[in-house]
Amino acid sequence: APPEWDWRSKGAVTNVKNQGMCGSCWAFSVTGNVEGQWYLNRGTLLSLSEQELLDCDKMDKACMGGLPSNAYSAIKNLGGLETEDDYSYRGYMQVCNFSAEKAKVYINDSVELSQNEQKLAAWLAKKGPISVAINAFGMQFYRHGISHPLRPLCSPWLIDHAVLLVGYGNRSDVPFWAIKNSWGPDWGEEGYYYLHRGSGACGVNTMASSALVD
Amino acid sequence: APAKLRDAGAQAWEPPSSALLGPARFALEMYNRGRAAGTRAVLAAVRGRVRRAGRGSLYSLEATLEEPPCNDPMVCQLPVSKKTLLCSFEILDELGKHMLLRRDCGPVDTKVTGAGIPKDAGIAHSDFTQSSVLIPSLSQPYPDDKNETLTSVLPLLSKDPLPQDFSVKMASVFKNFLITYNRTYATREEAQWRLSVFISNMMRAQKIQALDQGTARYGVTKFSDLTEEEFRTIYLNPFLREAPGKKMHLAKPVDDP
Repeated sequence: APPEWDWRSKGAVTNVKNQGMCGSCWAFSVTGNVEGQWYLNRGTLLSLSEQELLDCDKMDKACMGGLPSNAYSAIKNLGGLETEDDYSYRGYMQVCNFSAEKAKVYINDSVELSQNEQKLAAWLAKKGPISVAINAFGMQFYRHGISHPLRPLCSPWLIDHAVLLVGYGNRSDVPFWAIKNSWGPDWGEEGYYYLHRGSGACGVNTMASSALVD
Repeated sequence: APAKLRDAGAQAWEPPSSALLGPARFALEMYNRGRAAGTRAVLAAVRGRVRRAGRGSLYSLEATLEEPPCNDPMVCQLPVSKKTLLCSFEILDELGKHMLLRRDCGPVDTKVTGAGIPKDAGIAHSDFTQSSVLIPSLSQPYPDDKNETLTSVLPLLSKDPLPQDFSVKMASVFKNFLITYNRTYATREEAQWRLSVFISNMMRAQKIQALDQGTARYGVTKFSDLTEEEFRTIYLNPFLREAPGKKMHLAKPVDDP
């Protein structure tokens, strides 16, 4: 993998979004991944709808939580994702009013990625932003810098927040993952969270996944 | 118990119980905030110590609370029998204004230890961990607090006295927070409760900061007036670790032709 990479400067990442008072991080993580896949495979960056997943993905629980792997499957079964503009975010579940005619993107499949962080970095640099799930320990009060909680405090077994890896690099020799969160641009570093890379911090390597677009 | 000075170095003493009633009642009020009549915990016993802090007094209370039984399915999903909790509270009383600094509660196994605070549990001063709170530097706007190092301004683990005008400082930090995040509360009681949550959160952020091995900075964020439980319930996703989800096949390595 290259020593550092950042898809934000390569046009593959939309602006930071805000899930509001809803446990819909899983939907934002997956749409962020599909936005990147569509851009890298089809050449257009579209901001995609999380509300469609909240309303129409019956395997998951909308604001009570969901799983990326279920969401990819739902997108495939539904026939694609509408754009944010066409199916805008409300932050609570409504009746599903997805229409296939309005779907602007589709996915062909989804894959589970390696738990080796070097391989993850290589995959990210070549294939695009990655959906991951982490333990959100400390994030309630995170302001900036590279977070590296003690392992017992941020156990990889207590995963409770889905986010998007958009890049990686080093800051004064401290390796980091650049992570797009969905709590709005007025949290963290303009909406981004920086987490130590290479130590499996907070389980960042345990649930990495991506959609595939032919 | 008669008021007496424990030892000259500690400058803390055990006041007569009547002096504890004010802070104890405030602590109970905070504990029962938002509960309907009939579901509120009651105070069974209280003991504590007080020491000078700035212009006021810092009370460290050990209280036994009795949680009422609950059989109303509208209030609790499963019937709850009467429960005894042992709580420790730290309350700052400045010019008659109370401020809850810390609250820790846990069940007491009344069968083993008997009701209330075990007699022989006297807390030697050396066990007493002084918890203090952050100074406004945490709420500096993000770009220019880079050089602030929390530990250098925070007497968390030391025995230093609380900073002067502590409540004034905390009120100012909280006001900063309200302005920055455009926060409003419906009632004065709600605002008081949120202030105590805010202060408690600052202590949590301070501990997280002290234990972080990276370069991250923790402090005031837009979630600083939410309890941990509220934050977890509203913003996080426990489903992620509960359900396995659909099985996906493993991606090919990127260098696989």
